[in-house]
Amino acid sequence: MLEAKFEEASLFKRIIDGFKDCVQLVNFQCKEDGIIAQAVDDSRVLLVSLEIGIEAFQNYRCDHPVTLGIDLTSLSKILRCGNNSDTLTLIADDTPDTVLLLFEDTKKDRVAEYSLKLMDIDAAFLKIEDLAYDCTLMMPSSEFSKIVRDLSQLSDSLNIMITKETIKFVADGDIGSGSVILKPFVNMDKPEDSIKLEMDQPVDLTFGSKYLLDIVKGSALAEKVGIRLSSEAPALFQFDLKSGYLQFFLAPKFND
Amino acid sequence: SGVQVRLDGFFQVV
Repeated sequence: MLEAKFEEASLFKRIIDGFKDCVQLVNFQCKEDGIIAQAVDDSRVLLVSLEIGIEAFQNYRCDHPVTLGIDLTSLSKILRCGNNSDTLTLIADDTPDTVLLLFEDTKKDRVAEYSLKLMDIDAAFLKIEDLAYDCTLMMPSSEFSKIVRDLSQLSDSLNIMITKETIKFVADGDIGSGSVILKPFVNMDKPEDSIKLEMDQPVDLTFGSKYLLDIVKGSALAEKVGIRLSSEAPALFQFDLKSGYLQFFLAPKFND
Repeated sequence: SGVQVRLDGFFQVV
């Protein structure tokens, strides 16, 4: 029996909105210590990995591990039916063919109940080793989103170059080119605006703009984004939840 | 521009 209650339906909605545009069929593995989900996009370039810990829920109970095969397009339709301030409880039995979504407005004594049919999704589960990265960058997620949205207008590739004290984003396309150069800095009175950089090795990597445009949709979940880059491995873009995270692993592009 | 690499090979299936 699974009973997972979010204090606010908006949290689960923002989590799903963070990756519903890049993957569609997702197995949510519900265990006693929380919910994890993983999916690879159709082009097998982007891996989404979600973990929602128990502390993210108002209360959480999962007697036996259960996997919920969900079509995110259908789930989004139902999430739109609840009010952001409602509580949302996910309810499923041990061998479910549906998951119940219960929206409750405690003030107005209003209850809305939806049942979503589950799917049998045959998806391989990938083991994500703790990779060694050359660079780790922590920056405001809104700033990263703006840079990605601005530069992706100029090219379908976005280059990220990091040296000792400089982070440079470059796009060079048919209509012209653009670059944004950032420096690590600590903002004492607004720490969330700080940009922190740990660089073991300089990196000069190129990524597909369309994937970065999907990744920045996770920005609604967290004020900061963690970006970990390596010349040998996919890049990791991580948005932290109160308990858990939404991670995107993106394979790079190589120049001809 | 450039050649997009895939994730296969970076992560092994469990």
